[in-house]
Amino acid sequence: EHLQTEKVSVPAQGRIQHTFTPLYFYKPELWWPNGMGKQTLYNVSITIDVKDIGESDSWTQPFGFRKIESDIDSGTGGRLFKVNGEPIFIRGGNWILSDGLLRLSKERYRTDIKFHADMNMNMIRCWGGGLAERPEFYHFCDIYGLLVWQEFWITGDVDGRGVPVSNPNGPLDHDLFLLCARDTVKLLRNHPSLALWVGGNEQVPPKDINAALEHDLRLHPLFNTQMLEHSS
Amino acid sequence: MAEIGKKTVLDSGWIAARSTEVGYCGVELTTTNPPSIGADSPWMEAVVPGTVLATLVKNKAIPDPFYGLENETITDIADSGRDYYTFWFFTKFQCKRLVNQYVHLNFRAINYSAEVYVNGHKTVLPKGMFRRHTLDVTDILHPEGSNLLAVTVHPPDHPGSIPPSGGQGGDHEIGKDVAAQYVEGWDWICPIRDRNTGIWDEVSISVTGPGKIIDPHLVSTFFDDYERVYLHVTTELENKSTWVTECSLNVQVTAELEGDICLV
Repeated sequence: EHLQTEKVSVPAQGRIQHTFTPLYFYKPELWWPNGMGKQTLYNVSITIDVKDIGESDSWTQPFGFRKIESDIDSGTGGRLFKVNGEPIFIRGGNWILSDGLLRLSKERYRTDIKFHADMNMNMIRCWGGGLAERPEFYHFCDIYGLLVWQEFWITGDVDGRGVPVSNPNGPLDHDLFLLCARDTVKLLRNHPSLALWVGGNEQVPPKDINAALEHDLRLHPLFNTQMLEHSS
Repeated sequence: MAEIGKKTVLDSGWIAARSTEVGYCGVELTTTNPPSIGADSPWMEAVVPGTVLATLVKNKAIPDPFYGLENETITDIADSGRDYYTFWFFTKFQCKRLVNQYVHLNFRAINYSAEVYVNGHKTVLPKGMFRRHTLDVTDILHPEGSNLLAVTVHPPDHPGSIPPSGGQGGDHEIGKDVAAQYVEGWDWICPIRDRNTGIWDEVSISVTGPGKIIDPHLVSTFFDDYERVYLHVTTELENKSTWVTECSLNVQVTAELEGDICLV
């Protein structure tokens, strides 16, 4: 029942956006962080067949059904996380990057990430002075159940709070920063381990960048409306 | 040869050379004067994906900066200037396309800007360490399938310099660019001499028909205490052809049971 085909027409040399009718699942296996349950992953594959030509492109992605929520606790001022409705005590590790010459391989990522899971951690925080981590990093966080807190490329020391104070308005090209941020979100957004996007380390990005990031990353309107009662 | 919808990763057979030591331009390198490694040649085996320093360490042109005080012996970009760490990367790739097929060359990340040459055709890649680049190379591939690719990679625009006292992020100049800031050094790491210049993430070739799937987005919503769940799938579609295409779009979700058995 989890196979759906829809007809679309794409104009010559054109580009469209298509949203499938939502696929319904009854009690699917959920994805859980390390120590809370299994990291069940489904294979989602999309193919496009062109009339009179045949298969034209395909795409696959391991996907985990999970709901991650986080809010600031009024009592402590700390951020409380919930996964699939269950509160989770965050045991997190700081992450800069795996190698200063960027010799990053699947084997290296698997080893690093599994090490964090073996240390009984359930979150890795990617510091803003390092990288937007790579799909292979997220893939192994998906497999070993490490939630990821991913910061964008702003740090207090370099952007307005360091000694001497420098770059109070962040990078010179704000449009370039937002273009890179949007492309990074598209690269990483389907990984179940991705838990939180954060503007920067110890610093709020410049107002225009921060406003654009908050707008682009706002909760999808879909989540503000209850789906109609599912037809039987 | 890449199948439809699959990508061929180009992660072997790369060579590199310092730009100031190469006498040919990108057009010549990818047509009449393809480079090769040799006794008097400035070209060396390259690490792609990787950085310029990774390639130099692999060829023992510099010591590994993370042993002892070796990093102190490596010239910092602030002292050498940006040209010293502006490098050519070159490789060959096979790709024979059929009728109604389209071929793209994909860079998942380059630091910081670059010019790409394929069989004598130049494309300038815009700046930014954290962005993907996709080039449609369909019409510039060689019919017999053997193609030449050269990329010249420039360091960040503001590599900055490291004050004698070091400190968090050196003189903070790197913050003017959209790039990793740790490379000027921090309290936990020494400065990276090339500021991580290079083709630092995956390079691939992908082949499609006229219909191309771009950046799908998967979102799940939950109701009735996680009993009723919906998967929302949105994708961009591009039609590479010059005629309207009628397409069937399929989405399939399979659960991998233990081992290789799939439940559909």
